[in-house]
Amino acid sequence: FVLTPGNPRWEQAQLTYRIENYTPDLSRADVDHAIEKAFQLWSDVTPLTFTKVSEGQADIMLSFVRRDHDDNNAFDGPGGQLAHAYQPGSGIGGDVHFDEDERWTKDFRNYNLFRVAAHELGHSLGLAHSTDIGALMYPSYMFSGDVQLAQDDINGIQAIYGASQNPNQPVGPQTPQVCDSKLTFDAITTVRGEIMFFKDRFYMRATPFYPEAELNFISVFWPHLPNGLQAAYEVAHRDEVLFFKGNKYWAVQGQDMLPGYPKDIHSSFGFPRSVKHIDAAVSAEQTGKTYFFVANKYWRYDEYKRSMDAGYPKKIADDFPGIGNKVDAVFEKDGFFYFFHGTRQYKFDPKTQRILTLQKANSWFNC
Amino acid sequence: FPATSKTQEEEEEVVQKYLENYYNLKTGWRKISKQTGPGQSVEKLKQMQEFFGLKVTGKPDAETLKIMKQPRCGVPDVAN
Repeated sequence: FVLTPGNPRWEQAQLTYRIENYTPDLSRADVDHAIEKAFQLWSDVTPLTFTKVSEGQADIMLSFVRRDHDDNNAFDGPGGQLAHAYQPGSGIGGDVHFDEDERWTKDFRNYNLFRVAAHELGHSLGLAHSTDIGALMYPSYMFSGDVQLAQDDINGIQAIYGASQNPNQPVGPQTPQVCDSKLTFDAITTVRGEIMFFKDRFYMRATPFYPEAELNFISVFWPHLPNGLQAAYEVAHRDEVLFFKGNKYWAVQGQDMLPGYPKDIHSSFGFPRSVKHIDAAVSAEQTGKTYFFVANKYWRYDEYKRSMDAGYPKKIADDFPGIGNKVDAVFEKDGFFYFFHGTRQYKFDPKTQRILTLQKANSWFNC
Repeated sequence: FPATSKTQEEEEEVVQKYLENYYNLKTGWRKISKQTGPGQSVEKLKQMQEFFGLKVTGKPDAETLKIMKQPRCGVPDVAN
């Protein structure tokens, strides 16, 4: 996080705000609610309180304006700049301006007013932009379904105002660090020749553009997928990738969600009701056999017959000796299976049923 | 395929505007082009690439341009 240079802050904890005008894109009630929720995010983690007033000068004035609006910081029409805000202080200090040339929404469509307001209020309270892509105070617009303060945002605002009196201190999600030696994964799959690693709300992948690896929100590619995926695998001959969470799964083709999902793993694959979720899955491209790993057992499914093979489940330890009794994630590359459990990664040859190498989980990133 | 001169012109415009808006590049500095030599605008471009965790090349590569085209907050990334 970054504090605004000069460390401007509000000296009083009780602040007022006023919504000077309303966008026609949403009902007044929706605007009031979005702004109220945005203030609530910050008051939950600080001693600050925010009271809405309907007339006169408030500490934080919020308005919807377009192009040149007499503050020497003209907006630029649709896209580009969405909003801006001023650091704590009198007059224009703390004020928030939303660009009326944008479409303001209350869902995942561009641009979610709650999400943008939450960011701008960070500036109104004394925060500058954060380099943490998972933080609300990151400069570029990201909407990953839920709007919440990341731990980075909480650390920043509490550096200015201290913590709230709240007995149970809210904590926020941490953004994975691709070169953290303790990094573990929720799911991993190949996608059209690339390898994508999933953790919480994020994907990671090695690309030539980034020094270590690219990390971004899963919603950048698949806005309707849930966070915290548990398994994923690619069926190359159908050009499909399947994602699993709980007893549901989704299928995508490239960036397109396939229709009719989510579906249920029991009715689709024939898992017994006792299976509540899948730990990991991989489909062997050559044979069309998909391996589902659940606790210390695994099932094998035939992607051509679209049915589970007989004689399963079997014990993981019997047929994949050495990789342990639990799998977090697995993918196939060049005929080898790469199994992940905690920070360990096993390169396994399914033909000889032998482990070839043992590496750190994040060995695929240029750390 | 090599970008047409018009595309290149537009991209230079995007880079220039972005650095002026968010990295205090003084307006009117000579245009950034792929062949730009060292200068204030290259330093600002490196500052932006550093902020976003990109490879610090000082050149407006594809990933840098992709981030510059993303909708964002109008507040600068560095102290004004």
